[in-house]
Amino acid sequence: LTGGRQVDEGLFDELEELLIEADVGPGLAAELVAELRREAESQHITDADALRDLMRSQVATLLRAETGTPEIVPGPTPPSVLLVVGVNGTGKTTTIGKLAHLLRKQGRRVLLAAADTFRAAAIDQLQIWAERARADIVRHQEGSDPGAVAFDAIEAAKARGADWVIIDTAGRLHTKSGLMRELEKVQRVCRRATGRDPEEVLLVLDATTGQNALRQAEVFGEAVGLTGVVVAKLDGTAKGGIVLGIKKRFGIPIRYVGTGEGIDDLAPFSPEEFAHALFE
Amino acid sequence: GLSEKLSATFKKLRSRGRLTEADISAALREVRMALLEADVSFQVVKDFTNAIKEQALGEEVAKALSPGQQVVKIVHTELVRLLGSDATGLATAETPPTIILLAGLQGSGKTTMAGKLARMMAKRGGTPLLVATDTRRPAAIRQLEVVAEQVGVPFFQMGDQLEPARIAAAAVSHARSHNLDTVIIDTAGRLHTDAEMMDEIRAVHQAVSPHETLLVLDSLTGQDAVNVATEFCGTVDVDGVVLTKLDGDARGGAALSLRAVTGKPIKFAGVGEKFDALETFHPERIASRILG
Ligand SMILES: Nc1nc2c(ncn2[C@@H]2O[C@H](COP(=O)(O)OP(=O)(O)OP(=O)(O)O)[C@@H](O)[C@H]2O)c(=O)[nH]1
Ligand SMILES: Nc1nc2c(ncn2[C@@H]2O[C@H](COP(=O)(O)OP(=O)(O)OP(=O)(O)O)[C@@H](O)[C@H]2O)c(=O)[nH]1
Ligand SMILES: [Mg+2]
Ligand SMILES: [Mg+2]
Repeated sequence: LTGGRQVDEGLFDELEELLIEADVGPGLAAELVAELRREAESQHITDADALRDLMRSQVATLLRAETGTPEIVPGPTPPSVLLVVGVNGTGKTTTIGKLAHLLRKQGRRVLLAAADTFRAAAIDQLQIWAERARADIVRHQEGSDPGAVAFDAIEAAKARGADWVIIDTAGRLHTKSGLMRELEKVQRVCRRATGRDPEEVLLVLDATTGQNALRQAEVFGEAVGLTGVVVAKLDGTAKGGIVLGIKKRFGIPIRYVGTGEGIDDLAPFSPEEFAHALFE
Repeated sequence: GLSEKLSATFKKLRSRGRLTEADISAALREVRMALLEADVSFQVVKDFTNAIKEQALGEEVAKALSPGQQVVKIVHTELVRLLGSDATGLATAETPPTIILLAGLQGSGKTTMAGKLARMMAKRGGTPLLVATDTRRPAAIRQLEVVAEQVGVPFFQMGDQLEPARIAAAAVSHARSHNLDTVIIDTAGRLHTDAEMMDEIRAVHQAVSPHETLLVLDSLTGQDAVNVATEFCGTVDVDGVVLTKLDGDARGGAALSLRAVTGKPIKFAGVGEKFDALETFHPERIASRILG
């Protein structure tokens, strides 16, 4: 893209195109390039490589969380609760398996709650991840109440001294108000069981999703309050640029990225690495 | 939506009298913005706005009482034309069984779609067989088994230790010997950039020569739709596409991208999680959705 080039109009156009093709969205892409232009002018930048580095740092700054680490942080007393939510097929159940493994490697005791009581074999799928991650699991019958599963899981976690309870929920489109109310109910159950809000409510996004991800973040945020985002499937060709809009508009930190289907394919979010990959 | 934006644009312009080429460019910029926000891919948007520019510069818009509405009409008509397809039915074999192969990215909705297609066929009096060849995803075989139970059709699996191509071939023999008229092969989700997995689906395709290969694409997909569609169509003979999760509020621009880049017909729309949530694809509906 740049290699030894001089800065010209064409270069700004190319950068805008790159951002749009990364799912940053046309409005935000135009805004970022306008900001880049002003900054490049005030810094008298004429070399294309320097311009690209400036854009990278601009993106990284936008994505950087205000707090130190992107990783989830436990609450004052165990068990800490992590509620995982999102639309259908984004990678929630797989991400939970990876997170459980990550926490287990840190020496934490983890218990999984199979609160997707709707989709075919969802409980069996989580069971396999629990075995792989060496985590406990609480499960009910298919078709049972997700809130009841969450409650039992938290009670079991207290009894067994688990550090974290991770609650898997059914995928649901944010346009389905009945399903969003069900999710709010699961969160209320968590509050009743522990006397406080879940430590983390993570929205799992599919990196291939376009501008609809903004709607997802907005509606899930209104329903249960999001403390973080996980971008799964970043190992494909999709760049996941939608996180720029989410961070800018809602301020939700990006916590982890999923880079494959294996148990180790999860990494804490790095703004610099993400900004770098955006311009590859 | 685009209608309101164009009305506002033309209101400003019309007050100066006759429309100029620069005025039309302003209108086309609004169209471009609307399509990009609807997830139509960058290059397709460029080609699309170039294609309608001539009409936009024509007499119909210049003389229209409401030039904004006229431009919307041009855009809508062109969208429907591009999205519409010449072949919407599923292929059927001269001698059964008809073999249908489903392929696509992880989580796009293939296993659910397999169930929906099976249910549709069974309701018409057909005898579809659901075949599990996803040997990777935890509990994938069990998932399709439950789906088959829920829609009331026979199920075929050979565990997760054999090659998908071998399982698929055995399923076809099984269907023949049991006089089942259709074989629906569900496959593992895969990345178009994973060479090993693309070899795997190619091997399945070569082993059974499907009459119908369907790419299952999530309608929430953004700019990446072009990459996915191009690579899958380049690897196996894709006959048609199914768009899923259209019961959401994604604008669905991926539909236009995929039509423009591959020319493959969009055959079905997945509109819910239940197995009756399957519709034939309606180009006008998605055109309106893309326009916003
Ligand atoms: N390549 C890749 N695939 C992933 C990643 N994360 C999840 N997947 C795959 O995406 C598919 C869906 O994953 P799930 O974990 O079942 O997604 P989910 O959100 O729980 O799905 P529902 O519960 O049905 O809404 C599976 O095939 C996973 O293996 C990732 O980071 N990279
Ligand atoms: N709302 C809605 N959900 C759907 C639709 N189609 C599939 N789903 C859901 O999307 C999620 C993923 O569906 P699957 O059928 O497991 O997807 P898949 O392509 O087989 O996934 P992999 O095998 O992991 O690649 C599940 O939660 C389904 O219930 C649809 O049309 N609408
Ligand atoms: Mg799940
Ligand atoms: Mg599947």
